[in-house]
Amino acid sequence: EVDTTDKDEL
Amino acid sequence: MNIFRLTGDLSHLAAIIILLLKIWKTRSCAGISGKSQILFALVFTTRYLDLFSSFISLYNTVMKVIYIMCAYATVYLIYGKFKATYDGNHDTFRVEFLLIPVVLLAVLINHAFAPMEILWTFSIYLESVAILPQLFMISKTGEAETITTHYLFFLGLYRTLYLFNWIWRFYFEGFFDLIAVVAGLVQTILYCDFFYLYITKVLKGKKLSLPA
Repeated sequence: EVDTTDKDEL
Repeated sequence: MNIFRLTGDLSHLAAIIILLLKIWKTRSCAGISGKSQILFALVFTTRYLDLFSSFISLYNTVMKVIYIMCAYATVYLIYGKFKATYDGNHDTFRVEFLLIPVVLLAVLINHAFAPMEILWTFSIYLESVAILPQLFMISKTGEAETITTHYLFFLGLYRTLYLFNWIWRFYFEGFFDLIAVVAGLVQTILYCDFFYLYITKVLKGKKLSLPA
C-alpha cells in the first residue's frame, strides 16, 4: 500500500 | 532517511553543480544537450509542485528549491547566456517520442487519478528517460568531454543509490513504491553502458570516445 502523500523522496 | 538516500541526493546535487560549473568556467555548453536539460527542468517543476501544498522538512524544501533553481539556471545558460556555444546541430533527439508515451503512461498508470499525483507520476517516468537526448548526442558526436562524463556518472549514480534506498525501505520500513522502483530501474539500466565506458576509459585517464 503506497501512501501517495509520502513525497519525502526527491 | 538512510545512507543510500542521503548519498543519492548528494550525488544528484554534485551532478547538477558539476554541469553548472563546467558551463560557467569554460563559458561554453558545447557537448551538452539542451533538450535533456529542459526535460530535467520539467521533471523538477512537475514533481515539486507540492512545495506549495505541503511541508515535509527543511531538508526536503531546501533541496527541492536548489534542484529547481539550478535546473532553470542551466537551461538559461544554454539557451540564453552561452547560446552561441550550444551545439544544436547535434542535439537532434525528437523529444516528442519521449513526452507523448510518458504523458499517456502517467495518465494510465498512477497511484491516484488526481492532478498532482498524475504530474508526480509524469515526472518520475520522464526523469527515467530524460537523459536520452544527452546520450544520443554523445553517440552522434562519438565523444564527450571528461567533465561531462563526471556529470553523467554522478547523475547515474544518484538513481542507482536510490535503488538501494528502496531495498532498505522495503526491508526496514515496509515501504515499496512500484512506480518509482520500476522507473528507477529503467533509469539505472540506461546508464549501464555509460558506466562501463566511464570505468574502463575515463577513470584510466582516457577521454571518452566511441569507435567510429
